[in-house]
Parts: sequence; structure tokens; C-alpha cells
Amino acid sequence: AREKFMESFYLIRDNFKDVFRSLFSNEDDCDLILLDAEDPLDSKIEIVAKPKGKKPKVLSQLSGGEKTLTAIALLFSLYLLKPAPFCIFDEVDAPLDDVNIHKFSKLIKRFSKDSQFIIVTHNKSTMAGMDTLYGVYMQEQGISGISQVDFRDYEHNETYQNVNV
Amino acid sequence: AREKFMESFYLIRDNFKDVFRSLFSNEDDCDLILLDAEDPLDSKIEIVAKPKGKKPKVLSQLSGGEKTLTAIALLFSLYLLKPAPFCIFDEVDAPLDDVNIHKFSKLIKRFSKDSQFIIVTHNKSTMAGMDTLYGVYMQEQGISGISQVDFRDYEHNETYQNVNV
Amino acid sequence: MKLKSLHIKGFKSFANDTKIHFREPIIGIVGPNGSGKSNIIDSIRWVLGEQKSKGLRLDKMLDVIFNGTKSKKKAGMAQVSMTFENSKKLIPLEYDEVKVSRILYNTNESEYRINDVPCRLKDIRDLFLNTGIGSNSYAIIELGMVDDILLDKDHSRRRMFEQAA
Amino acid sequence: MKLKSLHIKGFKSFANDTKIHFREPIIGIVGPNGSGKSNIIDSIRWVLGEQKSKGLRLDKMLDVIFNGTKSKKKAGMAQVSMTFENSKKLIPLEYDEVKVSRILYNTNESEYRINDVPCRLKDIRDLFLNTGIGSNSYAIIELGMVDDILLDKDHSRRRMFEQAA
Ligand SMILES: Nc1ncnc2c1ncn2[C@@H]1O[C@H](COP(=O)(O)OP(=O)(O)OP(=O)(O)O)[C@@H](O)[C@H]1O
Ligand SMILES: Nc1ncnc2c1ncn2[C@@H]1O[C@H](COP(=O)(O)OP(=O)(O)OP(=O)(O)O)[C@@H](O)[C@H]1O
Ligand SMILES: [Mg+2]
Ligand SMILES: [Mg+2]
Repeated sequence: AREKFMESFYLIRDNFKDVFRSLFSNEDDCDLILLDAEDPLDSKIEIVAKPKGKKPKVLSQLSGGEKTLTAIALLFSLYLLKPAPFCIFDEVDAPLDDVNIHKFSKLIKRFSKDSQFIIVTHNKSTMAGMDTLYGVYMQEQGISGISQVDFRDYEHNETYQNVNV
Repeated sequence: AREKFMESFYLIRDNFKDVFRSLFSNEDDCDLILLDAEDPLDSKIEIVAKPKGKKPKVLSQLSGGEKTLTAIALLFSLYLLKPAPFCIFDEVDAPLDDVNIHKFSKLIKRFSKDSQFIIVTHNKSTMAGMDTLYGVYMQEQGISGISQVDFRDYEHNETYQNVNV
Repeated sequence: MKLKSLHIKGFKSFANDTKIHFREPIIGIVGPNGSGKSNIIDSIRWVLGEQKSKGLRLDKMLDVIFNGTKSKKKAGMAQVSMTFENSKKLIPLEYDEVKVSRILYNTNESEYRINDVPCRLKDIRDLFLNTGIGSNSYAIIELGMVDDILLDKDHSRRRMFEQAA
Repeated sequence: MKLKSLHIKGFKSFANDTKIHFREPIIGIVGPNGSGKSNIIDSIRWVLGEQKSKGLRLDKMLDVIFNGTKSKKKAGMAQVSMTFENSKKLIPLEYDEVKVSRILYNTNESEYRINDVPCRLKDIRDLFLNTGIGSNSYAIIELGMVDDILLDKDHSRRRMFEQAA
């Protein structure tokens, strides 16, 4: 059990560095450290982020958007070891700026060859990268309905939103 | 002290109902309840939201966006009692849909006659409602700088973002 | 192994029979605040066996049943089914299509089914054991979880590593 | 009583002398993730007397001082000043303009000043006593606080009511 865990740990760590660099930039670095290497099966796992040019940082010093990107990098590093048939994200893109929204969408596109993605979002740039959109709305007070929506309607959303308010 | 607190409490409650209706809709209702009316100075204060057509709801049943709107309504109900010279919001608009972003901006405009507002945001519709925009960027690695930005630059933000990545 | 469709009735705000088809790799779910988007994600966690009501933003599990509005009375039960395409037999069953279902009656009796045959929760869990899917898998992420993952609340980080290893 | 300007130097990522003028009622602060927007809000909480490092997302208060990059060495001190227009004498001082400042040296000595005259923290707090401004006032809101306000963590709701009453 110990060998197997260590083998997976090193694979996850390599994945994490790879995904982290694609979300931040090639000069940024990061690491996963087993705090108690003697007892890997029980040890805590520490995340260290080292965005370029800045001193290595504990997670609490990262900004809101940087934290979200780091968490996404970690999730995908686990996913790369054992790809799940589908992944779901619920408004994970909300803290991201336009450049990072773009990188996030590109990452989803890259992994969508092996799995399905279900993404809940309010961000128009994220929507533009989807294959299809489902619009959820209140059919009557308090009762939800769902129907397929064309992005073009949503883009000039006045028409779409008025339907629901 | 007791009379003064009760007087303020009823004023805050009226404000809360008023602001809540302007953020949700006229048919929505809400209430602030003093759980222990015998001892107002120590009693907990319960918030009840009753969006239209739905059963009265404990806060935990509200959606992400509905929770944010309820918190904003509460803050403005306190503000109406004692307007602060300035209010600061840091990405509070992130969970909101387009219609609610619009309502939030209208509320800010309404209160900006008496106070100043400093709003940190990534949302283009919120930016459109600002009087001036300050753009924060990394002058060199790890060192922040700030300069006034014209919204038109930001709207077609490819130029602005590329400067920083 | 692809996710084909999700069928919801009487679950949270989905009073009426609602079916969603997942024909494309990247599916976006959009709509106003409070319309029912996160309720769809909750229905997926629930049918995969979620046992903690807190994981579904509820006080008690019976609250998943549609609780009625002014115009429609409370539902007698909540039912959710999820259908997977299984031609590569990644799910250890002979069928080309596998449907898992969960039903909760307002008498608090609950039922699980695989291809409409009653079974235990453990049978559903065993089906997905090595696939990376589960009610609290690293593949279902909400924005609120980003801080938990980074702060490693309740050793959630180790748990995720063990799921992937 | 209007907020006129903010002056930051050596505080968090603002290594260089930075001045922001608040000439309009509604000011937007925009920019990429990690560029320093929330650091500006932290500098306002800090100059108003924030004593808890956790309120500024730090482990210890000395971490507010710019900690250096590859190209610029660590700052010797952090200094922030905030200038208010006071022609209506809402702040109980004779001056038409009031500047509050805070300085922290890397020796851990800290200084407070009103119009460049050294004073105590209590003097700054007394100045703003009945204005609704303070380091943890209801007028400074981040997205992460929405849940705390609604869940009433550490009786934050009562505290806000008392500030306004
Ligand atoms: N058992 C139930 N019966 C009826 N309605 C319910 C039930 N449980 C939850 N709801 C309602 O569902 C709504 C929440 O939906 P949900 O959280 O999915 O919104 P959302 O689309 O994710 O919105 P947001 O964009 O704000 O996150 C609430 O208004 C809540 O009252
Ligand atoms: N003492 C310090 N010296 C130098 N840099 C610091 C210091 N404290 C914090 N920082 C840096 O400031 C950056 C965070 O800035 P901030 O939180 O203001 O970003 P932001 O613009 O709000 O981003 P977001 O849009 O993601 O919320 C971090 O990258 C952090 O490393
Ligand atoms: Mg939601
Ligand atoms: Mg920030």
C-alpha cells in the first residue's frame, strides 16, 4: 500500500506542476510536499505555490483568483491520474479575470476528449466555449424548468433574462 | 439603551423590507425577527426571506445569488440608518446574474448622492456603471502599480489584459 | 462510459418531470439566480448516494422533496435517475446501458435501483468504485469548496488523494 | 465628509509610492488576478486601525511590509495615509482637511498620525466614532463575508446592528 501511494503521489505532483504552469505561466512554479515522509500513508500534504518573481507563498497570501486557479490545478492533477467519466464545476470561474477564464476554458477543451464536462456559469466568455447550453428558468413561481438555449440569444441577454424576471 | 435599540431595530427592519423588495421584486417579502423579545439587548436576530410564490425560507435554502442579494439588502438597511461616508465592495457582484447586477448598480447609483463607493469587480456590466475606473497591474514582477483606465479600453479588453500577462 | 441523461421529478424545485440529455462533451448550465442550476448538481450527488443533508444544502434529507408553492402542492416523493452508456463495460454489468435511480417517499422510505431493479446503496457504490465518480468525488466542484480544499478542512485533501490513488 | 485620497508605500505588493485620488462618487477598481486590488482595500482597513492580521489575510502583522522580489529588496516599513475633506466638520477637528496615517517599521514599532502629528490608535478610533467608518465596519464588504453575515458567525450580525444603532 505504501509503494502504491508514493507512486501515485509523485505522479500527482508532476501533473500538478504541469497544470499549474499552464494556468499561471511557464516561469511559475509549485510543489506538493509530504510533511511526514516517514509515514506517507498518514502524512499531511502541503501545497506550495511560487508564482514568478514573487517569494514562495503560503496559500493564505494568494489572491482570490490565484487561490481558485491553484485549487483547479490540484483537481486536474488528480483527474490526470484517474480520469473521471464526467466533471462538474458550479460557478468556479466567478473569481477569474478574462485571461484566466480563457485558460480555464482551454483546459476544459483539452480534457473533454476523454470526459464530459458540466459547467454552471454566469460568465459570457465561459459560455462561448461550451458545445451546448441548457437554460434553467422558473416555469411558474418556485417551479424550475429547463430548455436548450442558443448562445446567440444569451449573448444579447436582454431577451433571455426578461423571460424570467 | 433598550428603547434606543428597539427604535433602531424597527427602522432597520423597515429599511430591510424596502431594499429587499427593490433587489428581488415587489411581491417578495422578508423579515427581521428578534428571537428573544424580552431581552432585546442580547437577543439573536433572525433573518427570514420569503421570495414570491415560494414558501418562507431559512437562509440555508437560498441559492448562491439569492444569499448575496439578501446580505446586500441587510447592509444597505444598516447604511440607511447611519450612512457611512464611503462603502467598499470587493467582488460582491461575482455570484449575481445580469438582471441582479443591473439592480445592484442602480442601488449604488441611488446612494451615491450621499456617499462614495469603491467597487472592486471583474464584471463588465458593473464597470459600465462606474464614474471612473482605476486599473491595477504588475509594474514589474510582484510590484503593483495603478493608473486611471478608460472603460472603452477595458470593454475590448484584449489590449488591456495583454499588457499584464 | 458516457453520461447519457438525467431524469428529475419532485426533487427540490423540479416539481415537474424534467429530462436533460448529455449528447455533447461540454455542457453549459445557465440561468438567473435561484432558478435551479445548483439543484441539478445536487440531484446528481444525491442519485450517486449522498447521505449527508448538509452536502445538499439542507437541514434534513426529507427537504429534497418538492415542498409546494401557492399553485402546486407538495410532492409525494423525489425521484432522480441517471443513465450511462456502457458499451465498453467500464461499469461491471452486462448491459450496454446502465440506469441508476434513487427515490425518497415523504414517509422517509428510500429506494435505490439499477436498471429498474431494486438494490442497496452499497450496490450503487460498488458499481462506480474504480471510476472516480461518487457523491463527494474530486470531480464535482463548487466555488465554496475552493477554500476547503486549500485549507485542507477535515483532511479533505488526503481524502481526494486517496480517491485518485 | 468626503474621502479625497489614499497614499500607499511599502504596504504589501505596493513597493513604490502610490497615490489614488477619489474625485468621483463611484470608483471602480479593476485588474488581473493577483495584481493588488484587494491589497488596496486591506490598506484602508489597516490605516483605520485593524489589529487582527487575519483580517488582512496574513499570519502576522509584520507581513504587511513589502517582502521583496528578485529585483527589489524588502521595504524597511509600510506606510499608508488617508485624506478626508472635512469642511462640514463631521470629524471633530478644526481643519478643513484631515489626514490619518499609520506606519509599521520592520522592527515592529508602529506609529499613528493625524495631520502628521503623532497620536494613539484610540485617537484615530475616536475621530470616526459616530461616522459608520471603522476597520471592520458594515461599510467594507468582501464576497467571503456574505456567508459569515448570513450564518451570523461570532455574532457578527449583532455587532453590525450595534454599530448602526
Ligand atoms: N424542496 C424544495 N422544494 C422547492 N424548492 C426548493 C426546494 N429546495 C430548494 N428549493 C429552491 O430552489 C432554489 C435554489 O435553487 P438553486 O440553488 O439551484 O439556484 P441557482 O440556479 O443555483 O442560483 P444561483 O445562480 O444564485 O446560484 C431556492 O430558491 C430554493 O428555495
Ligand atoms: N507583504 C507583501 N509583499 C509583497 N507582495 C505581497 C505581500 N502581501 C501580499 N502580497 C501579494 O499580493 C498579491 C495579492 O494581491 P491581491 O489579493 O490584492 O490580488 P487581487 O488583485 O485582489 O486579485 P483577485 O482578482 O484574484 O482577487 C499576492 O500575489 C501576494 O503574494
Ligand atoms: Mg447556484
Ligand atoms: Mg481580490
